[in-house]
Amino acid sequence: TVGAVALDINGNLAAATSTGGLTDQLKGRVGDTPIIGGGTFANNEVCAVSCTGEGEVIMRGALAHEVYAMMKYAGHSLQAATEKAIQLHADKLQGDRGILSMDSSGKVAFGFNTGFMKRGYWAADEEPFVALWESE
Amino acid sequence: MKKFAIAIHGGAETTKPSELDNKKEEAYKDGLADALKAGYDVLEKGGSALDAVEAAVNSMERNPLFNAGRGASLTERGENEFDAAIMDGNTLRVGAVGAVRYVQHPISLAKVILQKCDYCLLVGTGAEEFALANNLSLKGPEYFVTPEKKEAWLDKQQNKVEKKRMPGSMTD
Repeated sequence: TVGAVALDINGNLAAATSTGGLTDQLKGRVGDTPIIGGGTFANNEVCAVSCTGEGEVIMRGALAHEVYAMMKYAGHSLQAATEKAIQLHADKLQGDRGILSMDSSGKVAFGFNTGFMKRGYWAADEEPFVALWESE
Repeated sequence: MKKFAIAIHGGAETTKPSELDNKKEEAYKDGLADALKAGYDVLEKGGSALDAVEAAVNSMERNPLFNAGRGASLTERGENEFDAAIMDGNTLRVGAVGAVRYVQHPISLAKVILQKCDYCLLVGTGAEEFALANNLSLKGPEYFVTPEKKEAWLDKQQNKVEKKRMPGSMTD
């Protein structure tokens, strides 16, 4: 799965996610990517989110919308909301999870429980950043 | 300068450092850098966040290293099936596609659905017909299926056959 979130000069946020699914998945299986609030969500007031990982876990947890809800209703920071969504219902919903999120100021958060997530960030007048491993 | 920013991901997997050589690591980083630049260029010219995320994702859909578009995983039948979604945080409009097989850039189809369709999510042949009606590029399996993904699929099929042959694994 691949995804992107962005903030433009007019203060608009957007999120996009695209995937080939899982190797050997059943024909007709649709994952979290096109489920709004599951794998993809954006609202200018709060944040934009794109998820990757095991789709069934992300859909059952409605994880993209959870990041939004934890920021809007519980007052969490982007980073805290993203990290909490990675752990949400972890006792019942086990599987790979990765979340990319950006708030309305252009701050970014990456959360993942896999140790490895291909990722990058580039803000105006800053150097681009790309990383793979958790330690980077 | 007004603030603008883009961030991307190319998937999260449980992978150990020993399972990935330096060459592949560098290729992943190059692919990420290309996608970031595609999105950043849109924003730098004053383009919309919607266009920027599409451009970044298009870049990764073209790159066979990532699991989207060309080089994506294969279903149990050895076929590609793509899902994609795009959402505009300003209007809360959304476009999404599920289980499309021939659309070169599923995220671009999702954007056309967002912009031109009364519905949020189209799947299968209906989505492909919508792509055709809107002059989006379609491609055959020879474009999407890479030797690496074919091999991964064949390994899975072989494992299934071997599992069935193992004594004690039979069910009645």
